[in-house]
Amino acid sequence: MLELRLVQGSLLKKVLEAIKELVTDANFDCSATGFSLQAMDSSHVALVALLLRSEGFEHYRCDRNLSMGMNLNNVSKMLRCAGNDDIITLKADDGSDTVTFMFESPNQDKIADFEMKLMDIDSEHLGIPEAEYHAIVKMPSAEFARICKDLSSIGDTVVISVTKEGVKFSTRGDIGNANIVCRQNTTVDKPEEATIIEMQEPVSLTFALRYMNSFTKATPLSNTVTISLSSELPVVVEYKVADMGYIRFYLAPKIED
Amino acid sequence: VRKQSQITSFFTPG
Repeated sequence: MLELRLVQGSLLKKVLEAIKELVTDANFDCSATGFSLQAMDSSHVALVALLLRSEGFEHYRCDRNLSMGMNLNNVSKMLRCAGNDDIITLKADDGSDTVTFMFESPNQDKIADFEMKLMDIDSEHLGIPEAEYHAIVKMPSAEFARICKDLSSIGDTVVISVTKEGVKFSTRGDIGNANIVCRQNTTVDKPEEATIIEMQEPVSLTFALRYMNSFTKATPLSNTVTISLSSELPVVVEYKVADMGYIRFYLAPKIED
Repeated sequence: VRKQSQITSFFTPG
C-alpha cells in the first residue's frame, strides 16, 4: 500500500514539466526515504536524479519498497488536470498495475481521481560516486536559463570555464561567437539573486547546449541553480524542490577525440 | 574535434 499526500501539489506538476522532455519512460521508486527517480535520456548522455524526501509530504505511507514504471508524458497529462493550488495524493495498492492521482481543491469542494496504467520498464540503476568538485557556481536560475537560450541561438555547444575572474559561458557558430562572464556578486538585495563561485581550481568543460536548455525546464522550481564542475566528470545542474528534495541533472562532457 | 561522451562511461551500474 502506497499513499503520498503532497499539499503543495504544484511542485509535482513542475517536476514533471522539468523532466518529461529529457526522459520518456521511468521508474518512480518509493521507499521509507522518499519518492525518487533516476533515468537517462535515450542517448545516455544525460541523467536525471529526483528525490522528494518522505518528510516533505503531509502524509507518507509506503509499506514496502515499490518501483512504478510510468510514461512521463502520460503522467504530465494527468497532472495537468490538477489545479495549481490542489493537494495531490498518489495511491497504489500492492501488486496493482495502476496508480491513482487524487486532486483535492484547497477548500475541499472538488475531488478528482485519475487512474493511470503502470508499465514495465527495464532500467539500469547507476551508482553516482561522491565527487569533489573543482568549482561550484550558484546563480539565479532565470539568469542561467537566459544564458543557455541566448547562446544556443549562436552555437550548439557551450564551454563553461571557471577561473578566479568568474564563470564564463562561451559558444561559437557559423555566424560568430559569444562569451558571457558572470562574476561573483553577493551585494544583492535578496540572497537568491546572488552569484556565488566556490573554486578549488580552474576548470573548463564543453557541453551540448541542447541538453542544458532541456535542464532549464526546471527553472520554475527554484530561484537558484547550482552548477558543479570537475574536469573529466559530468557536470551536475541542481535545482532544489522547495525544502523537500532536488532534481539533479548530470551531463556528460564533450571530450577530445 | 570533440566527441560526445556518455554518462555510462562515468557512472557504473550498481
